Amino acid sequence: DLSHLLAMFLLLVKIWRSKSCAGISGKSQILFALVFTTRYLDLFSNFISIYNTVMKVVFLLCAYVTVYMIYWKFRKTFDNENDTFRLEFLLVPVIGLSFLVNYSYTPTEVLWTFSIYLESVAILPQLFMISKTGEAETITTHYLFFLGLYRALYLANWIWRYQTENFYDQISVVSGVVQTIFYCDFFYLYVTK
Amino acid sequence: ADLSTGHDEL
Repeated sequence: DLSHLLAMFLLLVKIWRSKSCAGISGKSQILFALVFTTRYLDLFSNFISIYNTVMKVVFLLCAYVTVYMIYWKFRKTFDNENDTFRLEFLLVPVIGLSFLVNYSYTPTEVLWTFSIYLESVAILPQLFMISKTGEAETITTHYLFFLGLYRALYLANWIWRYQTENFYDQISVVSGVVQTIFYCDFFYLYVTK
Repeated sequence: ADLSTGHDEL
């Protein structure tokens, strides 16, 4: 979670200090805001811990502030021409799958499932943008590294929880593996370059 | 475990 938090802070600090969101995919950031919104609908109904509640609020705030920076405050620096990933290619399959494969057919549960599936592919517009322009600022690569590391660390956490609590969540685990795989090529480049 | 309720991960 701290790796995830660090990633989001890095991105915000980068945008704020440079007063620019060049090289950042607004579409990926909108998807992340949508991920947190649909996942944290239980913010007021399902209390886990103070840590859990505080982190949810911080994640939501970070996501929305980032979107605000890109599409409002620093919109003149937004590289709209290169942020061309077609969101419907992600949203249509993800919506379909969240209705087909979920734990229970209730609105909040389907939306939670949607958020898990969507998160696994939400970075693709950003990765597409980088491959299209062929460049990324150093700070952007740090952002991506910690964002990918967070899900890779969750894989270890899930193995630990299965061993110690016999707890496992197939939807999270399969999506988490898929999500981590999308970062592998990037991890390789990050470490070698 | 009932996985349909109480997701405790972020």
